[in-house]
Amino acid sequence: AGAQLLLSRYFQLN
Amino acid sequence: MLELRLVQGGLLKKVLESLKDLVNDANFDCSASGFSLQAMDSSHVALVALLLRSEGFEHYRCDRNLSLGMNLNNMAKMLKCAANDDIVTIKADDASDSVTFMFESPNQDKIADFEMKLMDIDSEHLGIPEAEFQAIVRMPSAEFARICKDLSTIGDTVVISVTKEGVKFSTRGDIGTANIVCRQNPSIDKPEEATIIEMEEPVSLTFALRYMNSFTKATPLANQVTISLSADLPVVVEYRVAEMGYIRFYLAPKIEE
Repeated sequence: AGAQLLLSRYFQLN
Repeated sequence: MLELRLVQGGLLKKVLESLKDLVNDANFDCSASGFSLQAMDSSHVALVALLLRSEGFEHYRCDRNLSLGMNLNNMAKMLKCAANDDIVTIKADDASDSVTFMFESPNQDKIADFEMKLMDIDSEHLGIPEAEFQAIVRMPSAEFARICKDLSTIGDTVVISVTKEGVKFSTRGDIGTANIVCRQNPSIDKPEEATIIEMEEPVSLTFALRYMNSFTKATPLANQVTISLSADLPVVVEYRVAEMGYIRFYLAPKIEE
């Protein structure tokens, strides 16, 4: 049910 | 040289039990300020951030910043050999490829040391900005665990909706639907049983229950859990680790396709 978003959508790699 | 002595060794056992199913390998970062970890699960959907401040240790020596790469399952196996009331000391030399866990019984009649090989881990460190959340729910951690467990028998995802009426956890599956509403309850006599909702504006987000259930492995660490929600951010599920720090789980939401 629905598409899973990834953390990279919100947080930048340091 | 690193030497960290934690009188409440049981806390470290509980921390590892709450991490090991989500993350296989991770770097523990040791600095003068504390012992910390940040790691994503293999699918890059969830992230765990752990902080144990140096002041929480009975003895904390960290001559220079060190990153200790460990297999969390193996670390958990070693810590399982400590009794819940043992004092745990973590030791590592600067150039060493191993770490030693020393377990002392409270009356000092039994002392054990376990040496574990370290690993080289290429970790991806994410920058997590401080954020304002639209809604913050504090509730008993056991209640949250129960809700996630119950709902996962019916559906795969949970919709968490916060309104001024309370916080609603909903799921839907082949056999039917379920809705659980928890209302604000300040519970002044027993603060550990309180449910407190701070809401700037209503918010509703969908999450995979598989991850939420994994986060609730941290339930033995704290009586209360804090769930912070915003429409444009991953949810943060936080458990305090005694007075010394926290374990925070971040989970990206699911959206309608």
